[in-house]
Amino acid sequence: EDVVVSGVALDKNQAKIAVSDLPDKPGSAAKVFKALGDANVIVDMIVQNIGRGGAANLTFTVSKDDVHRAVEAVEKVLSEMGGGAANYVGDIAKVSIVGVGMRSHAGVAATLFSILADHEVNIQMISTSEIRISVAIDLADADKAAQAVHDGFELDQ
Amino acid sequence: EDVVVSGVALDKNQAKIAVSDLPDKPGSAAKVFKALGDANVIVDMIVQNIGRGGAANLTFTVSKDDVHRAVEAVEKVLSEMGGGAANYVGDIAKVSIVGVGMRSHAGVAATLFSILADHEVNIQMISTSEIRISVAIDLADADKAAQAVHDGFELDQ
Ligand SMILES: C[C@@H](O)[C@H](N)C(=O)O
Ligand SMILES: C[C@@H](O)[C@H](N)C(=O)O
Repeated sequence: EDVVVSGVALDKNQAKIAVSDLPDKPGSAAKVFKALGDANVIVDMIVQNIGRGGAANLTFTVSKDDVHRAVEAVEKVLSEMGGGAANYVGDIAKVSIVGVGMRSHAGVAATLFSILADHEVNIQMISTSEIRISVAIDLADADKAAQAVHDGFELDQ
Repeated sequence: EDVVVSGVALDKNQAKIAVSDLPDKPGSAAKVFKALGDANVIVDMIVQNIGRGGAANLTFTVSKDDVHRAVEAVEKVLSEMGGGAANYVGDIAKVSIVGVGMRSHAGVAATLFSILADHEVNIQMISTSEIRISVAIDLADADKAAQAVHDGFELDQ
């Protein structure tokens, strides 16, 4: 597949919440997101990586207005589950490149990550799909990063 | 946005590679994926979650044929970087639900996670985008999970 990166998207209204020491067994993630759904929290990125010793960390982002409601809803369900902690980590910006054929190219990801590295932007989260690679970065780097990615992939205005 | 889950996708040909203790500073991810791109490895899911104490874990999936080439390429670049380790964790299946309006609904994610929990399927990785929620699960659970998700969202044949 030829890769065609057709655009850059930037969302500066997100906050990152980390759920740590979640029991790594069926049902845990369902309970956390049911609590968020019931609290009418709009969730954007959901990222879970490798678990260790029976516990997993799960990170998600919400719009800044929903942070306190989200943390409250998750802490309540975690105490019912008898494990884990939820923390508001900070405000992030989500920078995404969108296009076709992204999935099969480690090279496209490497290009995006190199552009960010050249501008001293640290990557906090990564989430990919067939047509999109998204990274969470410090909110303070948002505009610089979006401009650098836009120029780096030579996208039209 | 109304949520319309329009389909389930299943990929049973993936292997999971975990890169741990990656220096959590600009450039690390770029080096890892440049090495994979140079080795012509096709990467599917890339997931990075929260870092701790200056080190981050990053997980990615490749087609099973590429596992050894991928681990070799990453280990080589990690030794040049002076930190981190790469491990082939095992074979996984990727189950995805696709549709519009997914992003804003913690409820859709909760439904997917609950269906998996009801069938004793443990979630190993999660990655989301605006139109897709993907989970990595044990390869042995692939067909059971895909059928359960298909039925749970009442999708047509
Ligand atoms: C951590 C969480 O994802 C758990 N493995 C579950 O299946 O719900
Ligand atoms: C861990 C890795 O993502 C690092 N933070 C980077 O920016 O490359």
